[in-house]
Amino acid sequence: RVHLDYLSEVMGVLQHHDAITGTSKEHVTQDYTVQIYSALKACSYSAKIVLNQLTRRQTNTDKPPENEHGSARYKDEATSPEPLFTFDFDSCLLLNVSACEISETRDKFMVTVYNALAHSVFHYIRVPVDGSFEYEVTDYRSVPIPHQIISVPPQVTALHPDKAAGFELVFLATELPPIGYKSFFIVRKPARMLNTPRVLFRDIPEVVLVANNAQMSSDQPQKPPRN
Amino acid sequence: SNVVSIGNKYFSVGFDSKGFLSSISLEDGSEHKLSQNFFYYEGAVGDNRVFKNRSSGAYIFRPNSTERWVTDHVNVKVIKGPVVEEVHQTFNDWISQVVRIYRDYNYVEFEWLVGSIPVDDGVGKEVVSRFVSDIQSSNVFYTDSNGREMIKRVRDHRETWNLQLQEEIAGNYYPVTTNIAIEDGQRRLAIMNDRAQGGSSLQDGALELMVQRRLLHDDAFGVAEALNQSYPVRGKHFLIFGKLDGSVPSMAARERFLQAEKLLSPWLFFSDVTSFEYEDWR
Repeated sequence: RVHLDYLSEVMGVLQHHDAITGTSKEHVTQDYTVQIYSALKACSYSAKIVLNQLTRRQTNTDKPPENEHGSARYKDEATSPEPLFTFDFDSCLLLNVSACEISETRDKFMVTVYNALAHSVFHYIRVPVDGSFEYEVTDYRSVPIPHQIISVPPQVTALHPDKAAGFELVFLATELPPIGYKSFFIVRKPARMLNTPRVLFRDIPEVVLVANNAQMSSDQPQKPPRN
Repeated sequence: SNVVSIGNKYFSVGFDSKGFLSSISLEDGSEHKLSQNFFYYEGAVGDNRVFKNRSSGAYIFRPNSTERWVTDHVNVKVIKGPVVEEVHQTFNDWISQVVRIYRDYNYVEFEWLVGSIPVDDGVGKEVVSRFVSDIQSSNVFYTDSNGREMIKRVRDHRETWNLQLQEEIAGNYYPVTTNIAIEDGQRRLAIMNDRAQGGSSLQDGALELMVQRRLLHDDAFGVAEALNQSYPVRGKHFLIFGKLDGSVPSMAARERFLQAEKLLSPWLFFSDVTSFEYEDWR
């Protein structure tokens, strides 16, 4: 809450007409940048904690006890069973210049795509990668996602020569649920290791993860979202 | 020296032998003229003592009526693949662009990179991307109102008084938060942007958006500094072109959905899962 308030306050400051139109003095503009950057980092930190708590709940195999209102929730997150696994969710603030430290340097990484719209969308995802590798993109049903590795113009990589690897991995994220998200598992490999046989779990029904109730259900057939 | 084209099942765009965008072909087989280029206005310079001597600056856009094309030949690199087709254009040392068509999108994406704008010649520059079509727009164009309804604009005209423009370029510029469009009853061309910019239609069939400016003089409206930083800027324009009759979904619907998807585009989060096997993660 404190971090959200901080971001709200900074956004309030940046509603000033000089901040919007670019008619503030240079050092004031630079201060606006510092303020919004630090507020975003603070909220990013908070979001990481919230998302990890969400992950912790969703990956628990034990059903949490219901409270007096009937909602399933642990009274104290610290007393909940240990999660099967946890990981951080990080924003890459240099995506606008095709640079991201995680996607360019890790052998395995996950991309989570959050759709803030109230209707389902499909969206082409562009992820900065190291062009000297091949990649596999897989969704949660073990379905390989067609993708393409494409070079970034040298004029763009020149903006951050020490950070941008110069390539982007492009794939289509289909049926992003309204106000919900999907994740993709991406592995980089030398070319000879690709196309190894893998068991496919195509019979697993679509799972829609919705942020506001954070439930994961796959028992019942899912109705397609209405657009 | 070859003419190239990129496209998908909805349409394709062609580039001439000089590397400029030159045409767009729709799925019904019809081909239409459509070109795009960058140019810049030179900023007016004055002592700011009287109105006619006002400099172009942070508050006002005031070109000295000089319009300069940045190049007559574009270096081009063409990339085609199963997901996206791209043409990488290099206009000069400080302007480049990627024209991009994804396999399942029914619009053209222009990702421009402008800067650092050189001012070694002592001239402030206001860089514009201009699209020219053969649409007979009859002095009329449309700009959005803070992302809401489209407002009709008539060149060299105001609704409530007789206008005599002293500055025919700046006087026809309007704020474009998300969308600027022209149409002629049969076809419609809309350019959507990823940030608020100034834009206009200074001749029938043409649309332009200002993407970057670097000026050497203050305009004496209060900031007391020239807009003279050498930042490179990267952004996107989205072009939708189609027929007004029988288009499903309608042009208006296509623009409205694209507007929402770009203003509230998906957020990406990255996680290091190096220590996990896929099956565990799944």
